[in-house]
Amino acid sequence: DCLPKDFPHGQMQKDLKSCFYF
Amino acid sequence: YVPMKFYDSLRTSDRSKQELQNKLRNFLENLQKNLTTSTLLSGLDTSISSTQNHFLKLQELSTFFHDASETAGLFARDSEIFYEVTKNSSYALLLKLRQVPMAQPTEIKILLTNYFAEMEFFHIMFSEIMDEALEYTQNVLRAIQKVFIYYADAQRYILQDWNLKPNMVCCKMYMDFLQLYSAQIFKCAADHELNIAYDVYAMAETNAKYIMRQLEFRIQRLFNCFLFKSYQIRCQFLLNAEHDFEKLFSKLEELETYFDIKT
Repeated sequence: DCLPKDFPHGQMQKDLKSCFYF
Repeated sequence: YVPMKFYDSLRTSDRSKQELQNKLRNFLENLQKNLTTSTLLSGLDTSISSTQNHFLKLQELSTFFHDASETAGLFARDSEIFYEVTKNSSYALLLKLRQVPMAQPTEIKILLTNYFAEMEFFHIMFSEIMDEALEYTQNVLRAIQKVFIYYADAQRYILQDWNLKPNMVCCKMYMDFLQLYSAQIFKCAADHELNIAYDVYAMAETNAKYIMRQLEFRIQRLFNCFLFKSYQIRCQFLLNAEHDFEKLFSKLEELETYFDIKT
């Protein structure tokens, strides 16, 4: 339960997601 | 009469516990100060002056969780060996007792049978309580091992495959993100329950040492009793096996109550 199953995707805010070239 | 293996496994397990405690000590404080475990891992200066340094620190954080996972796994393994060796040692002491010369007067043989029965019962109770402590500490340590390695791998995966844009704004944002989650994960996985696991282990260890010494003493006393053939004087304890084990059984009860409350 400590780490959400969709970590890190689900936890990242939009502006942080834009910091990656997926 | 206590096998050397008992003391060896105890020392090894203690060392692993110490290593885990050293590794996790002050983690939250260090994280709070500067999202970095570099002071824990290498004692380097933590000032951040470039993007390159940010990346380095991000890698160090992942390495920290990876190492901590491994250390938790080692303590889980070594403490499990300790618990198993403890149970086996108690059984080995019982077997030793079985080797006392059987060519004794019939009335003594009957007393001996009662005494062995009491001792066997004690061993079963002792093993069950050790199993309780073992199960608890294993569950906690294996959970920590799993969470830490998963978190370390997630970080590694992000760093290697996602290509973080090499600018300060992105680095800073990602570090803030990791700082928040590292603290949460650390607290969730390794705070309260880990401290209980340490306490349970310490209590099991102290009592196992005491009980081994007590069993050893009883064996020596039994051998003396047969060696000198002075049953009336040296074998008095055989007359009331229950009374002889009373103190040890109450020790087990205390231990079980302690574990029940703690866990």
